[in-house]
Amino acid sequence: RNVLEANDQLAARIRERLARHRVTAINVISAPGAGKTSLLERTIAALNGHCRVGVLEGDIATTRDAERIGKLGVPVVQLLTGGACHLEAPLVERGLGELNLDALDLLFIENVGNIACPAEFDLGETAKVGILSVTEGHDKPGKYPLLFHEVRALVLNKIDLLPYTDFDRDAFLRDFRKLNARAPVFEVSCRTGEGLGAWIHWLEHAREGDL
Amino acid sequence: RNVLEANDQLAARIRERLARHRVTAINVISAPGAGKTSLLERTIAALNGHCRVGVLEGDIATTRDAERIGKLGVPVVQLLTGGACHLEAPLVERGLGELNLDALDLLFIENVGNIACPAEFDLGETAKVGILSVTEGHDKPGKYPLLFHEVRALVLNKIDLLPYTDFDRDAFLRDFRKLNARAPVFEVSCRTGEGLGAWIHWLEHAREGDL
Ligand SMILES: Nc1nc2c(ncn2[C@@H]2O[C@H](COP(=O)(O)OP(=O)(O)OP(=O)(O)O)[C@@H](O)[C@H]2O)c(=O)[nH]1
Ligand SMILES: Nc1nc2c(ncn2[C@@H]2O[C@H](COP(=O)(O)OP(=O)(O)OP(=O)(O)O)[C@@H](O)[C@H]2O)c(=O)[nH]1
Ligand SMILES: [Mg+2]
Ligand SMILES: [Mg+2]
Ligand SMILES: [Zn+2]
Ligand SMILES: [Zn+2]
Repeated sequence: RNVLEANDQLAARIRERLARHRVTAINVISAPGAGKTSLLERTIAALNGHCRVGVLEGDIATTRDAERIGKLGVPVVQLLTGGACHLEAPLVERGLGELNLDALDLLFIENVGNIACPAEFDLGETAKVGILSVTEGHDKPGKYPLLFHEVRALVLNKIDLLPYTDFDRDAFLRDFRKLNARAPVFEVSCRTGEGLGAWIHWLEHAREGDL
Repeated sequence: RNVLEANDQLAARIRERLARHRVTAINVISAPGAGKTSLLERTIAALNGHCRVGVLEGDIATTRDAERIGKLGVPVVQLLTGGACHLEAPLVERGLGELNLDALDLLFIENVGNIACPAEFDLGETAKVGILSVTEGHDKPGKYPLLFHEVRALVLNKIDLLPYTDFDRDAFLRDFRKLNARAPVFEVSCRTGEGLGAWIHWLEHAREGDL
């Protein structure tokens, strides 16, 4: 309990700092390989020029994701957790120290690939966004409820694979809506680019503080 | 640190107990939706009659996985972690209390869907087995190294989806072999049944204490 309290106090200070610099921060959470980095690659390509984007990359090991994002020419900082399966506020604060917040409009925090505990830790973000890939199965909201309850938006990724899975959209939506009545669901494919327009549009609203 | 010590002492007692009853226990670990329950469904159907199988199902919420396994007519106990993203030895010990170990040859422990911390907790198992689905990406061994280092066997699942992904088998194997020189890799599809024979054969060796 004390860990969460100290974390939450620091998260509140981070949130104030981001607000002072008028930076909208999105904490992106999913299981490993659901497509967090792929979504960021597509999103940054679509937003480039419209707004100034930065990324904090949370991982247990390697700098591979930061390297992928770095190729797109936006500021990115790799945060290595040293083994922990989720990001906490102190590491995010350290990462912010390496970015020029006055030169950013939108900050993505890619969390460690884990569908469970990252949803418990406030990082000072404006909103949590979850990603579920259709290959994981439609039962995940019921089985891992916290994330789906907490998100302000949910991206359903890899819809290009729907024909080869037994993913049941209705069962998924029924379970998700029991946990979260408001969050929009964006059905996308980061491989084909399908459906990304509505997600980009939502981000623009998020930037205007209009969630 | 103390948590792990207490856990390890109990795990050692569980291991002795399972050995006394000549039960081989496999701790099955993967990311959410990689196919743990699907692999168990296929495995139980293939083994039925050859050996007596039981299952402990670890989850954060719902009894859905235990219900799927229960339909196959084998003893199954649902373990609910109350929010924790991994199983620990005390919950496993409680689950064992609900099984007749003298009527079992092979016990599967399906861990909570998480590619990180479940690999840190000894449950008294004979061996940890990991599952990676090709849709998660070939970079997972490098990015989430502990599990891949610890496993005695690795199942690469959903190979029916290979044609629709950018999964690079060579890159995956190179990274995996840096972490684990010995563990066999079974390339399977729980959807089509392809490749399951070699996995079943390995289990029969595991039962004879011949890993
Ligand atoms: N078919 C298909 N594959 C996708 C899609 N989006 C991502 N992928 C693939 O899914 C795998 C994982 O994608 P990443 O973007 O690395 O996933 P991630 O969530 O960032 O992974 P971690 O950071 O390691 O947890 C890669 O092989 C991607 O090419 C999609 O829409 N369709
Ligand atoms: N295409 C394809 N889909 C598969 C395969 N194996 C499992 N699936 C699908 O993958 C999804 C998840 O499978 P599960 O067996 O529930 O995965 P799990 O690892 O037990 O999931 P959790 O227990 O919730 O972490 C389901 O929709 C399965 O139908 C496979 O070999 N190929
Ligand atoms: Mg990533
Ligand atoms: Mg399961
Ligand atoms: Zn964690
Ligand atoms: Zn955990």
